[in-house]
Amino acid sequence: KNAIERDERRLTELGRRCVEIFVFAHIF
Amino acid sequence: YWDTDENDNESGKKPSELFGKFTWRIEKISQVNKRELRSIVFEVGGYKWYILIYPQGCDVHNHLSLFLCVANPDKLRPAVVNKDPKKSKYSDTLHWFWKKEHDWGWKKFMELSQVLDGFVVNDTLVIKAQVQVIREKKSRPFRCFDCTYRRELVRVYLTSVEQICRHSIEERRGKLGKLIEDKVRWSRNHLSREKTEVILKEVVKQFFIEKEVASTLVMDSLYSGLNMLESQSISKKGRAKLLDTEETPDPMVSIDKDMFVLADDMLLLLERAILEPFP
Repeated sequence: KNAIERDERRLTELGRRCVEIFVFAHIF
Repeated sequence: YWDTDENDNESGKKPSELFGKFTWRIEKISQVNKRELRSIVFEVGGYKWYILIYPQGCDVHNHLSLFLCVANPDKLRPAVVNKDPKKSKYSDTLHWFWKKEHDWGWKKFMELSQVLDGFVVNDTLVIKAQVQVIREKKSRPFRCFDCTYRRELVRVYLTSVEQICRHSIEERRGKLGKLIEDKVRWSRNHLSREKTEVILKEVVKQFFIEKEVASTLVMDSLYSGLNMLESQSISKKGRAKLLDTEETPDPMVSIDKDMFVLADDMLLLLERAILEPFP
């Protein structure tokens, strides 16, 4: 179960970083 | 950051109504001498579908070819079921179906020798399709609706999602890196917000419409990442909860109504965006 939760967090964090970098790339 | 039907307040069908499964049992498979076999028609998300297989391959040798067929915009996920569930073969893809391209699948879905190794039992082959119909909304990532299937995708595709995200982030970092050298040009209050819809359209275009990637899981990752940013913007409780289990960097971007807003001083954030390790 811990491994699944870790994967889930990783997936969410990856998605968040992608959205953030798109905001930066757009604004700048 | 993974929500359910209850908090999906968009109009139209509920997520659970857009997802469906179909199992096709092909008995006496060894006696089949037709070039192609069609399943019966089944319905998911208001569309009719059928599976098409070529037991001896479609223009290829030694492979089972497998396609999902329909006539409207959708996404598909077929799988062949092994007697050992851990060995079942899963293949996931996104596809925009249209009039002239109403089928989508894999010519080399599986080698024939592999088909005989546990997939054909008592001369019966079982094929399972899981179909998710995507609402046409270009300014929002979408999620994978079925929890079990999503877990299977994470097991199979997480590494490739990482590679895709890394490539995308590093490409943009490279461009931002050139900007940061020109510090005088930037001030705190200029160019610090943009409509969420404008940016999310770019995100969806990059990962879905331009077909740089064809996996549900990338879109699902973006969906939950966006939910995380929203939660962190609305309430600090969400963040505190996350920190209980793992240290996560502060968000660089917050969401204010329908705008993305930079969460700190522009140059500090720019440094972070470029230098912070890949998650």
